[in-house]
Amino acid sequence: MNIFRLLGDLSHILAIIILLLKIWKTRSCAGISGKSQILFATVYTMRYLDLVTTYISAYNTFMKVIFIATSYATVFLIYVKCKATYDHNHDTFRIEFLILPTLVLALLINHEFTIMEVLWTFSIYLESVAILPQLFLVSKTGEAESITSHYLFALGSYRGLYLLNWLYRFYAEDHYDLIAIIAGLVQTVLYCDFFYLYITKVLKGKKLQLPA
Amino acid sequence: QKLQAPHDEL
Repeated sequence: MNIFRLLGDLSHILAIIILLLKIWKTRSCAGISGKSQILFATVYTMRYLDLVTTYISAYNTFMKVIFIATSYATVFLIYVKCKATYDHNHDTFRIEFLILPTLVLALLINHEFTIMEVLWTFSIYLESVAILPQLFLVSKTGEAESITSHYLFALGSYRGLYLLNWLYRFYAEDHYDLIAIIAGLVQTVLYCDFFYLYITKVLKGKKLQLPA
Repeated sequence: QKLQAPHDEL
């Protein structure tokens, strides 16, 4: 564990808490893509199957359980509890266009052709693009509430911090995992446009509004 | 390359 990974994990958990609190407090999931949240719940389920086979540390187990539980809670809030406020007219990204290619890629490019390893790889590839329905929704409506922007910023920072973690581990521990690194790079790049708008607008107190 | 098996990151 190094500082970058810890900060990355904290930023990841912060993003999830921001989103859950926003929906819970306002009893509204307007502006939130339920499809992205379904993809994230899929990602954690596929990746953390090793909870039952491999013990790494108490921290690792605790965080995995939290990620799985909170991702399902978020999906439940959007599709059941706050269903009336769900923006389904704008949340129209076809997730099969993300699921199928990442699944095929995971079958083709993986560390080892076993069920657990292919599913782990699938989760890594799928996570890298899972935010696209959310970014698509924001681009369709042309704006995002500040709280949604904070959520996206925390979520984008998480993989960015992991990139620093991987750089650190490469030099300090002679350890690297190309699948995670390349997917993490793709994931971080997808947020770049948003990061720019967040820094130039949201941090100056303005609402995130896309140029017409 | 040292394989990440088990995967120790989140």
